Amino acid sequence: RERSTRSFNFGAYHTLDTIYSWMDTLVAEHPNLITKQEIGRSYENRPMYVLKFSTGGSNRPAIWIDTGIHSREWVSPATGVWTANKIATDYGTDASLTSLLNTMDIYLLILTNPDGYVYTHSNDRMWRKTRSRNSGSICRGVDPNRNWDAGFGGPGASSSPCSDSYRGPSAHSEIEVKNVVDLIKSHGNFKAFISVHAYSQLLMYPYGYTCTNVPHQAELDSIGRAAVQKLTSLYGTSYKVGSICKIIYQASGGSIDWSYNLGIKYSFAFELRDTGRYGFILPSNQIIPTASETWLALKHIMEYVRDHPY
Amino acid sequence: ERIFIGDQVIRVDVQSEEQIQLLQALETSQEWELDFWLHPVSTELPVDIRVPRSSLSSVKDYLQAHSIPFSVMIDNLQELLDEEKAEMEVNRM
Repeated sequence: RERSTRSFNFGAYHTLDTIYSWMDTLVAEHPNLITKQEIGRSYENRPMYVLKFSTGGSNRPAIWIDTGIHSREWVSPATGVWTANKIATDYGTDASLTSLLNTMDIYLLILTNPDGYVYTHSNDRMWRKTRSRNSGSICRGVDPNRNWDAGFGGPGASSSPCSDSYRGPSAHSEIEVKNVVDLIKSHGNFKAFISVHAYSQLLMYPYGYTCTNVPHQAELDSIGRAAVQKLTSLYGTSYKVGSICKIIYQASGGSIDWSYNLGIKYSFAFELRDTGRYGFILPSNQIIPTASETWLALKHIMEYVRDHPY
Repeated sequence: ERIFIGDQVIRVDVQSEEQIQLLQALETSQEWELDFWLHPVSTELPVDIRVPRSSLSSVKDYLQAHSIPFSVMIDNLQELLDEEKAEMEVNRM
């Protein structure tokens, strides 16, 4: 049976194997646009694949998007899958996206925490962290969004391996985090870093590890509000916009603080919907509406980045 | 596979700074093995807590004793997970 992404059900949750297999099909269908790059392996030796959307050039300015860093937030990778297909199918027909991809690359890491994601399917649907062993403890895993070298070890992360927000023994101790850090640093030309989480309908920018404003706070806030306006226009889903520290809580070791401090000015984190009362168990019939509304905000941010080179 | 029969997710719409502090005290105590899906941060955002079945009555007593209003967002988490798994099976086929 000919495998085709057209028969892929984007309105359903899928296992890691199915998502990885679908990636190959997507790449095969768009050989001049998409390549799949293994950026390293997870703690349990699963490959971490980035989908690179590029129309040529060398080391072009790039946009980073990651989904699934917290494994129980299933709507995040599901949105990543839908978004990958959206970029692939709209390139060449959507003038704005086409012009963006004629000057920039997009890197999309759909399963940023593969071991945790598999574990939510096989053992514990509520698992959030990585699956690394913590020496001296029976508890496993590190919160991969407290492990980045940005205010690492500060308030808003736990030093207890049994906590869901355990920061890890040292910054970038988690191989899943280090794989991304190494890619971003070796590439050296990322202009935006967007991390997609769930849930609570927030669009946030740095900092999380301190409530001090970043130098570009006004610009990031303005981009965020305009992006959310686009998102809300589709189904009326209401979002809040602000810095991580001010809008939710002080959280140290977060990815977008690290990317911002590295010089990637346009750093944002999404907390996608639950517009109802399902929390992490968002029904699959809300995947496509969630991804569709998120796309409007993502696209706005990417267009802004395209039009404001630095 | 870990199961969550009888676990409930309760939603607290915090009304005051004092209630936030009372919930933060709950968050730090390990006793009831609470899983905060949304953390007590401000009166602007709800607080969602997954409560293991074994802790349900203690937690509800605590909230009622401190006049913290709450509602049950998910009555039996395992039921929702079973539905999700069944749906994935159908989609896979």
